[in-house]
Amino acid sequence: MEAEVDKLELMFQKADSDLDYIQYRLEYEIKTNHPDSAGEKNPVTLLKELSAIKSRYQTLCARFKPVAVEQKETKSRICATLNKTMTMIQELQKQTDVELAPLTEEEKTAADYLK
Amino acid sequence: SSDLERLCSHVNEKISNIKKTLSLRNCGQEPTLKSMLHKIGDEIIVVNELLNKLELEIQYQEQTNSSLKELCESLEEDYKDVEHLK
Amino acid sequence: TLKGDVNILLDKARLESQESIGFIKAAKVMMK
Repeated sequence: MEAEVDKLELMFQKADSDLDYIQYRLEYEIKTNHPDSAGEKNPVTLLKELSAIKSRYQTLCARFKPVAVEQKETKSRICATLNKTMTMIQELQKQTDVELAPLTEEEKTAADYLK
Repeated sequence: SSDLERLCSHVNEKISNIKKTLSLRNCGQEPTLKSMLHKIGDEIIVVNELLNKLELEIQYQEQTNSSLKELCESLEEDYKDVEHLK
Repeated sequence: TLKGDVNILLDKARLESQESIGFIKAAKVMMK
């Protein structure tokens, strides 16, 4: 039984290396028949470049998503902190009867923007 | 069976790559396909430039993230001050 | 297409950046 398994394994390995060799010879033939020149790239080079830009896009996507999520979280934390600070200042204002100047236009716009 | 399935997909992937390369074999010779190759080459350059811009934008986003965090920390300090005042 | 996807993500990233700039400005005004 074990001998059969070893034999099968060898066959798979041979098939695998045969496939690699076929791919290598094909690419070599295309590169030879169609060498890269300044303006012209051969199909194999283009195929490799295509898969390179696809994987680069995937990498940038994976990098962008957590940054965007983190940004949203930080913004909501800022808003929450600002709100509770403003509430507390208003409470202080009541307790101390100190009149604070009303919000300027700029501050109103900013408050609206943050809301 | 999962090993066998993995082995199978491994071999199939190699076969499909060979088929793809075979289909490209004559591509470089025929004028119409040659111009298509040329277009693809140009498109790859354009997409690479877009990806460069995207990478810069993501770097900028990462910097913005850190300044937002700094802002958040100083706001929380302010809040503590007001709380202390109260 | 890949080019279309990259353009969409690029536009989205730019929009988020602009929003963040506005947000930071507004927060700094409120902090003052």
